[in-house]
Amino acid sequence: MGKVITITNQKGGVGKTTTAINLSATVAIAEFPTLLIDIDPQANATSGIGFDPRQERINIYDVLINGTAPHEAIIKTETPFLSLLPSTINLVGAEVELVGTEGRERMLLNVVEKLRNDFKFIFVDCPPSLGLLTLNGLVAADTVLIPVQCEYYALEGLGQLLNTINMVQQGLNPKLSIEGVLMTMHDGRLKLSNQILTEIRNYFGEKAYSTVISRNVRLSEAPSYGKPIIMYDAGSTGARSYMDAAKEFLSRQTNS
Amino acid sequence: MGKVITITNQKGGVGKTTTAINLSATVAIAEFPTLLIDIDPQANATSGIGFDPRQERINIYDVLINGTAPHEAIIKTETPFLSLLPSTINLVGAEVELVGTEGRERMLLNVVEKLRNDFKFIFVDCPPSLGLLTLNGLVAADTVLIPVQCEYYALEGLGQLLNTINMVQQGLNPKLSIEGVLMTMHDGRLKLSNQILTEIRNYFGEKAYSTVISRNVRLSEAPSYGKPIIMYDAGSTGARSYMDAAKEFLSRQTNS
Ligand SMILES: Nc1ncnc2c1ncn2[C@@H]1O[C@H](COP(=O)(O)OP(=O)(O)OP(=O)(O)O)[C@@H](O)[C@H]1O
Ligand SMILES: Nc1ncnc2c1ncn2[C@@H]1O[C@H](COP(=O)(O)OP(=O)(O)OP(=O)(O)O)[C@@H](O)[C@H]1O
Ligand SMILES: [Mg+2]
Ligand SMILES: [Mg+2]
Repeated sequence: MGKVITITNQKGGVGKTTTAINLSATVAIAEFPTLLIDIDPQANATSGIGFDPRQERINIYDVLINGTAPHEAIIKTETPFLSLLPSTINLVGAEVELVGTEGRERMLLNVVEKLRNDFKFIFVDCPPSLGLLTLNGLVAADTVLIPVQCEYYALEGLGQLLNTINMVQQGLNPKLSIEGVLMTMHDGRLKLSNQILTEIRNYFGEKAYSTVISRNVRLSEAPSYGKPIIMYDAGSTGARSYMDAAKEFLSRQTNS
Repeated sequence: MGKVITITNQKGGVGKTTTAINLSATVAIAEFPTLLIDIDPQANATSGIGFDPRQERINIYDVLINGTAPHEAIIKTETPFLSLLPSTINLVGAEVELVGTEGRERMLLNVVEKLRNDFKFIFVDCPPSLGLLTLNGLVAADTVLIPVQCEYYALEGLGQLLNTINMVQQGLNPKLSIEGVLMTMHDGRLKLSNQILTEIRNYFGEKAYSTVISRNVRLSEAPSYGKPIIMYDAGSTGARSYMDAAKEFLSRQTNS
């Protein structure tokens, strides 16, 4: 039975996609069959792992809205044991198109239920908002992983996100729990970066991952080659950060 | 007659709020009466300039949705000649609440029409999406300023943004034009950063601002003190970048 982990934070540019691609790829390399689902209309996870979102193909829009079988949209990536359910720019209209549709928050849930037997882990990348698509991600998830940038504004939005998670736990998905909080783009030389890290650790305690992803230019170069960091530059600081994060993620599975 | 400049880019974390606060503050310092309108439910521009978004006060939600007179919501900031129309977390529900409401794309337009005689420049900060709130920003605007981060994913979303701007020009706001494209978080030491800069300049030509905002930690520290960079550390690289950007913005007004 596969586990569904949704990666979300409505603050923009905090490393959701970078974490979705690199955590799923590094977990896959350890030979766990892994699926990455991209539900962001920007389709950055799709392009960052090497697939042009403008190319015609069966995608998440067809699966969520037209009822296409998910297996028809799933593509193997060049990373062993990692598959992708790609996004499309056309998803941007979904939020408005579906207003009033019965069960529109459970569309992704219905999809992942058909996939749990085929993958050990299913990661979901979300857009920077708390709208219908992110809500689908939270309703479909077993746990939610929250990337938090080591920046001032990153703290501001956490309250809103936790409220939304709480609302989903009360109603649409009572089993939802927090997988953890992963600090991203940390720069040990900056006072602000270390202050935010301390504040997050105090606030989230054991839920805050001890692994911290440091700022590393190789992580921002990798998507321009369509590769996860482990395939682009396995020796880089960025690859080591996500290897540590994958190890911690896997060890937290057996403990829980 | 005041000019309305909307600052937008649906890619998250590219420097929309940092540009909205610091460009408006630096233009205000030159003694142009300036208003900053925050239509992002994250309310980062509101908190970044020193006002707690959780505090009860008249805000953009009341003005847009309850029909409160905009002057009742406008507050003076500590920066001379700079006022703020604050946002609120409650705005997050607006997109769903207003579906089907006649003229919901023109709510902000109706507001700015009442303010044009009081301010020389009105800047609008948008959320990271192409939803109803950003659409309001584009319909209300004379011009749109596009911050672009010097990163790979930043290029990906520009096509979608230009399509949306084009759609608005065809229909709801034929006078809309592009104010310019401002490169942000540039790091001259990084090959990727310089590559993106060259690509943007080639693509946008004269519309690309010659001023480039370099990455500078003082810019990310300033919001934690609730101050624009010009008030937090006027001697910093970040302050000089935005002073250059303000000079270029003002010189482009007389030329156009
Ligand atoms: N640890 C890191 N070191 C250096 N650059 C990074 C790191 N993590 C992410 N980046 C870069 O920062 C930018 C933002 O990251 P990313 O796009 O993953 O964030 P996001 O939260 O998915 O953004 P959005 O809110 O638009 O979906 C990207 O250009 C990415 O390449
Ligand atoms: N030139 C810069 N140098 C260093 N840090 C910067 C710079 N510009 C912005 N930042 C920091 O980068 C982060 C993202 O910037 P900002 O919040 O302004 O982007 P945004 O586009 O408004 O994000 P969102 O999509 O969430 O609205 C913030 O923490 C900000 O302080
Ligand atoms: Mg993303
Ligand atoms: Mg912002």
